[in-house]
Amino acid sequence: TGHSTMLEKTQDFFQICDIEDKGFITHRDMQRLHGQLPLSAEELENVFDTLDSDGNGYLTLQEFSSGFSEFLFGRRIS
Amino acid sequence: DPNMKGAAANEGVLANFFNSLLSKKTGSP
Repeated sequence: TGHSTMLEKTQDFFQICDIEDKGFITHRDMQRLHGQLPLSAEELENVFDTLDSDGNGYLTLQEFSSGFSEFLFGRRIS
Repeated sequence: DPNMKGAAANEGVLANFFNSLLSKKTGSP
């Protein structure tokens, strides 16, 4: 179904960031994406802070996926 | 409202990030 595909995608993306398979993403993991993604270090920090909704410095899969679904469905298209 | 402005900017960065991940994924067969 569409839902499980999205879940797979979310997990795929999460694993791109969590290359050590820790189960969470840190600031350091995020900075490692610099060079792999066309985003500046500052933008990656911004993404991390936006996704880290409780601000504890760890991005869980849940925080990550809620940010992803916000991106997919919560965009304001006028 | 400066808060709204910040949220909108973050939205753009977030979209940028996920779009990049999407194209990274689809870029490899």
